Amino acid sequence: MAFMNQKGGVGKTTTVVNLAAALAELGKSTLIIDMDPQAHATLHLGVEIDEDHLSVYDLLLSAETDPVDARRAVVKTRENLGVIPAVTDQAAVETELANAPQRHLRLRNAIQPLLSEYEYVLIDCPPSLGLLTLNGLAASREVVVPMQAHFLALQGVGKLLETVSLVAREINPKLRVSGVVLSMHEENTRLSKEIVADLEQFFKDSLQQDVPWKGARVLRPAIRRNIKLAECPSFGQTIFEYARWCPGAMDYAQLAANIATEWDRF
Amino acid sequence: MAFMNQKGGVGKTTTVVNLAAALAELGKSTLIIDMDPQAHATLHLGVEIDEDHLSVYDLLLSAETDPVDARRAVVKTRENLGVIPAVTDQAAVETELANAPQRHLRLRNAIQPLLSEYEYVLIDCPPSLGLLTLNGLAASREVVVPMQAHFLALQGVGKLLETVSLVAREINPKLRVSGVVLSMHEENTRLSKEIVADLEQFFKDSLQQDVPWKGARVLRPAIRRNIKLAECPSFGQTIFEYARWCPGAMDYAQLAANIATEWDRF
Ligand SMILES: Nc1ncnc2c1ncn2[C@@H]1O[C@H](COP(=O)(O)OP(=O)(O)OP(=O)(O)O)[C@@H](O)[C@H]1O
Ligand SMILES: Nc1ncnc2c1ncn2[C@@H]1O[C@H](COP(=O)(O)OP(=O)(O)OP(=O)(O)O)[C@@H](O)[C@H]1O
Ligand SMILES: [Mg+2]
Ligand SMILES: [Mg+2]
Repeated sequence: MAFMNQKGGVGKTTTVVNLAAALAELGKSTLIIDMDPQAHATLHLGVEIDEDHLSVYDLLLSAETDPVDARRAVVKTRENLGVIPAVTDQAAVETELANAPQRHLRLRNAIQPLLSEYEYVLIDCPPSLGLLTLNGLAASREVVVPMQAHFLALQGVGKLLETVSLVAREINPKLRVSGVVLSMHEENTRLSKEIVADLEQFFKDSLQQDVPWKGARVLRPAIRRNIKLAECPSFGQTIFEYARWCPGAMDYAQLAANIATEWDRF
Repeated sequence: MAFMNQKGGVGKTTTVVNLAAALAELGKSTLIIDMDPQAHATLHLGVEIDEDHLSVYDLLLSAETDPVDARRAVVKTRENLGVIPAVTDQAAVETELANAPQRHLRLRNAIQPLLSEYEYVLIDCPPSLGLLTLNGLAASREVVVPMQAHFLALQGVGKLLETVSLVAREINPKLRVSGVVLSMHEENTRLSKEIVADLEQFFKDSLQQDVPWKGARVLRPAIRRNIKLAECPSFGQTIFEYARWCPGAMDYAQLAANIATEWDRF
């Protein structure tokens, strides 16, 4: 499941970490893959690795001649929760793999052996539509788009869906967009009501088209703005470790329960 | 004055547009340069240009052999307020100018003839440290960093200052960081108090070093979180046109007044 949005600061990392933590608490074996060279998901979880530990960077550079075993890259960070950490060197992958064969499939190929071990794999993408995000998309079956119910946020969605279409056509025909997670949500404002209405109308119209976001919807509940969600990364904790009963934790727990009910049908 | 932060969604565009509008209302002739291919500042101001109108893209590609007159690129959008609009093609500049001579100085060279006409030039940078932002930095005397008082936001500041140092050393020795604008600020939270204290300590220590951010500080007032600031872009309005007396407008007006008092001494 790739969590992507080229717009920065919209809650991708916060959603990946806390949703994964909630799924893990529900007993689902969950893996986080941190594609962002800024390594915020890795930091958020309080994971530090020494220089020899494998990272996403190693998986991307891994070649068929000398494949890296992705299982050695996983850090078991909590019960039912593993993470393949990010490192700053990942930023160079855009140039380093610029003309490499199968440069969009590096991640997908590398994680094949892992897939049987995890019920949920959540991929945290950087704020761009470059090679790192494309690897995340090529390796996923589902795309989730965290976003704020703001005007400028809506502007970027068109470009994002274009990219998803491109990947679905050229690289990964099974890819579909499950929907949008409303992040940092301010429920009782006119703006958020209008933006949510726009989104729901858009998804309703898409039901008639043969597009990767046919059947996508606004996932519920929205995640309300809650300062605790911004505080817990500084302690290397998930929201459930930091403030078990705060609104942010309740929202992510409910979202995870809804997703699990839905996904477990397949 | 370059407004930069490689982290996305931290309030660069909102700050550039509303600060510029406030300065314009104080009677200062102000120019906004929209470096972001997403063109959010251009959108925010309600500016639409037809295909032949010059944009930042044209200024960047403008060569000495066939220079473009930057004055023709300016759209007079309100009293005392001009903007050089952005277009999506700007995103390609990274590759198009990859080996071009003076690729970091394109903007600076292009806007020379304009500088005498404006008291304030505010440059809105995209969320990256690439060629567009470097052009913004090379063309500026001052750097302002909009950011949220959040833990993950602090992580990016180191890398940002490294880039500013690089530009100051290699390209633009006059460049200095005036400070940080706290954006989407939630004043009474423990987190924001801690982060602000960290920032103020950091700037205090920097007074002893010969760095471009010597003398930088947390600019006041902080801009409080206020939904009106997220609503007005959808109407193509500045906060002063949309909700003249809301907290967001008061904060930007005060910030502009403080900046003007300070800058007018030079
Ligand atoms: N619901 C929320 N309430 C309050 N703060 C939040 C919430 N969600 C995220 N934040 C904070 O907002 C900031 C941006 O969130 P986050 O880092 O998750 O976004 P992102 O999309 O991953 O950013 P990037 O594009 O840089 O990867 C962080 O400081 C985070 O702690
Ligand atoms: N003080 C504020 N209160 C409420 N909402 C705000 C505030 N400042 C900015 N916003 C909203 O937050 C979102 C991000 O702000 P903005 O677009 O200015 O950030 P940015 O740093 O320019 O983003 P990008 O990196 O994409 O260029 C926008 O939807 C904006 O309307
Ligand atoms: Mg992130
Ligand atoms: Mg912006």
